[in-house]
Order: sequence, then structure tokens, then C-alpha cells
Amino acid sequence: LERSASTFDFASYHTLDEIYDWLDTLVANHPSLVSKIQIGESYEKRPLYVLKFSTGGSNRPAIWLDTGIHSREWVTQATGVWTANKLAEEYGRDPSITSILDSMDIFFEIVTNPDGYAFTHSSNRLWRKTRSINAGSSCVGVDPNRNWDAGFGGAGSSSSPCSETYRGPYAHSESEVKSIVDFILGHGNVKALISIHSYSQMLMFPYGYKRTPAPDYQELNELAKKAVNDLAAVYGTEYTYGSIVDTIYVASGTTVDWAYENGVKYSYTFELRDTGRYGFLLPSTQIIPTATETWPALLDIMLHVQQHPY
Amino acid sequence: EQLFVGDQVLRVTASNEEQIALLRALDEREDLQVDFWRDPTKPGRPSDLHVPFPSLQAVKIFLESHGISYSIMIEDVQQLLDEEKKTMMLARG
Repeated sequence: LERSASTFDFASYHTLDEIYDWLDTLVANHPSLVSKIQIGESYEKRPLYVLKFSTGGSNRPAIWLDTGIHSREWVTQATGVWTANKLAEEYGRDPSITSILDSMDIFFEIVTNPDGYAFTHSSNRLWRKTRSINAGSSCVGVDPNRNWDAGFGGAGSSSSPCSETYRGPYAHSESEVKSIVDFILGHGNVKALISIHSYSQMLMFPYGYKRTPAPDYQELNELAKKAVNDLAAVYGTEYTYGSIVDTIYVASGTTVDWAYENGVKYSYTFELRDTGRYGFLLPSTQIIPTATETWPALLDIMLHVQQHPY
Repeated sequence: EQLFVGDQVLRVTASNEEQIALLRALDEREDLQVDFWRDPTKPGRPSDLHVPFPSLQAVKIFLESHGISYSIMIEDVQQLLDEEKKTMMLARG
């Protein structure tokens, strides 16, 4: 059968196998723009795939996007699929995305926690963590968004393996996290990282583990303000924004704090929309509206990164 | 497959820091097996609490006895999951 993106239903939730098959479809449909690379293996030996959007060049400045590090946030992975397709479709059509991709690469990990995601489809729809076994405990999994080496072990993460925010035995103990760390540090030219979650309508930036404002606070805050305004212009969805610690609470060991402390200035985390009724069980009819409104905000950040080299 | 029959998600709004501390203490109670989908952060800002069916009565009594206001965001988690599964199967078809 000929592979085609036109037969894929972006308005439906999909299993891990379906999404992984679709990655190949996207690559097949856009061979000169998109490639698939494997950056590692999950705890249960599933491949960790990243889509690379590149128009050429060597080790160009890059933007990292990830979705689905918390497996139960299904609208996040679904938004990732839609967004990756949009990136491919709009190159050569939309001047902004064309300009970005003519000078930068984009790396996109759509299912950042594949073991957890597969588990949400087979055994426990509300699973959040990885699936690694914890020595000495009957409780499984580590919160991969508390496992990064940025204030690791501090407040806002748990030392109990049974907690949903269990940080793990040591920083980067989870292969899902370590693989990203190795990739980004190995690349050496990643200028932005955007980690996408759901569901409380927020756009946040460092720090999460300490109350000290980030040195780039003002610029990050202004850019966040623009992004959420442009997001709201689509359907009127209102986001709050600010540093993680100001917006929600102290959270140690998070992705964006690690990225920022490792030289990625433009580090943001999204919390996608909340209809106020469904939480992680957002109906699939909400996928495309969610992705559609998120797109201009993502574009704002990516354009700003391109226009403010450092 | 784990089922969530009768589980509810409560939208809880703490009105002061003391109530937030009480909610955090609730999270520490391993016997209740509650799961904050959205953590308590600031007074007036809602948090969402997934409560397994066997703990519902105890959690509601706890909230009411401390004057913490709440509403039911999801009446029956399993019912929503069944609908989600049905929608996925229809989409595949």
C-alpha cells in the first residue's frame, strides 16, 4: 500500500504503533525535509525516535521540541503529531516556517515516554511515569520530569517510588531522559527547547527549582506574553505565563531548568488547554482545536529564536 | 487492565495557605491513594484530585470538615474511559 498522510486521522487518538508507523509515513512523504533518527531505547527497549526537520547544512542551530513525557497526557502526543505534520506541510508555503527551516533544524520527539504511553493503552490509562522497576519497592516508574540534573532531589519532587512525582534514584537514571541529555549535549548547538505537556493552560520558563529569577527573565517573559496573546487570538483560550516557580510551585529536576542551565536560553514548557471538565481525558474532538491554537505560539517562539541568535 | 469504576475527579479550591497545606497532607496519605492531576498551588486557584471509589467518602468528609470547597469534575472516570475507547474504535473503523 502506498503510504499517505492523507489517510491518517489527526482528530483521533492513536496507539504507539500507529504513531510510530506514521513517523515513517511523514518521512516518506517529505524525504528532502524530514528524517527519523533513533536517539536511544526506553527502559523496556522501545526505540526513542526523533524527527529531524532540516533543509541541509551541517550542525545548524537547532530547536528541540518534545511531547508526551507524561504518558497519560494524550492530547499532547496528538498535538505533537499534528504539529509535526504542519511543520512539513507548511515548509515552502508559510514564510515564517520556511525562513526558520532555511536557517535552523528542528528536532521533534513526539512520544518521549513510549513505555508509559504503551502502558496507558494496554493496562492503565492514567499512567504518568516511566516503567522502570524501583529496587526495593513494588511501585514502578519514575517521573521523567523530575529526573533531570537541575536542582535534582529538591523540593517539588518525591523520594517515594510510589509517588507520581518520584524523582528516581539519581539524575538521568531514566534512559528516556539520558538519551535526550546525550543528544542535546552531543549536538552542541541547540538554541531552544520546548517541552509540551497538558492540561492547565500555562506557558512557563525557568526556574522551577529556585526562586531566583533567570538571568534572561525579562526577555523570556516578554516572549511568553506575546506567545500566549497570539494563542488566545485563535479561540480565546487564556493562558497564564511566567517562571515555573511563580506560576505553579517549586518543581525540581525539570526538563526546562536542565536545558537552561546547559546553555539553552529559550527553554519553555507548555501546559495545553483545559476545558474544565475532562483533565487528562480530553475528548479527541479537542485535538485539532488544541493543536491549532498552540501553533501560533510555537511559531512566535521559534521565530524569536531565529531572529535573536546567540 | 485497570478499571476506574466509580472513581471521581474533584475540582478543589483552597481559600488560604492553611487549606493548601491540608491538601498537600492529603497527598501524603498513602492509604487514600489520591492523585493530584493538578496540584494545589495558590489560594483561589483550583486543583484537581483523582479519588478512587473506596476513598471517596473519606476524602469528601475531610474536605467538608475543613471547609474546603469542591465540585465534582468527573462523575465516573471509567465512564469517560469507556467513551474514549469507543471513539477510538469507531475512528479506526
